[in-house]
Amino acid sequence: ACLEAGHDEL
Amino acid sequence: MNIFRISADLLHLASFFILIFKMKATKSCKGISFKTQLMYTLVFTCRYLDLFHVLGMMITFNFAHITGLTLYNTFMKILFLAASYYIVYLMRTELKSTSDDARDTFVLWHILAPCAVLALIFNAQFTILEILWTFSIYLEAVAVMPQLMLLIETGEADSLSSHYMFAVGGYRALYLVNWVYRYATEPYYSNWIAWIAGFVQTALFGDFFYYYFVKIMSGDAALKLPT
Repeated sequence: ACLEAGHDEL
Repeated sequence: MNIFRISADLLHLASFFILIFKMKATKSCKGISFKTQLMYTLVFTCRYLDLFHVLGMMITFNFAHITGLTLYNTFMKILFLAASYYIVYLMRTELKSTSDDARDTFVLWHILAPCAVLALIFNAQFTILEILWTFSIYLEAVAVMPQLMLLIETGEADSLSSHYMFAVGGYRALYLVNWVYRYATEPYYSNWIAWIAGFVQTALFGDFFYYYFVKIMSGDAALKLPT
């Protein structure tokens, strides 16, 4: 879920 | 990871260093809204809670999910948290006597309450981490309001403050470009929450950018705003 859109960004 | 995203993060990082440099060089935090800086610490605290998860994996040598991007993100998150807390610390200790609290009159509940309600209604998943992340996205979009009000009340900003505002406002504009680029090149569905909030955030800097570029064109030292 971390790599879900936006979550792999700052 | 793309050039827009990297340059956005570096511009954001630069904004911290510009502000810290300015505060250290002038030994003053005049014209800087404490409330906005406080909101930024709240934004990063709510957004980067996954740091505990990542750091937990690292100290237990569970590197299965640790990628280069994770390391980059973790490093930057720690930097952003440290810088934003350091700024708030400076404003409440060494530079407290130069604080502009009297003119920093924005009522924080006017942004905290709506962001909290919105985060409870519009989110991707109804979990604590996701709601706090969403809250941080909404809050960051409006966190600059106290600073903008202070700037308008002051009527002008010295060059370092205007460069700081340009960096803070510009980084999210680059994130918008990053989202368009990712949408066009990756199987990446854009997170419409971050997109709308990012658009609002950038729009709030709109008039500031206008006066900033007018100042750059006219070569003025200080940024003049209509009082």
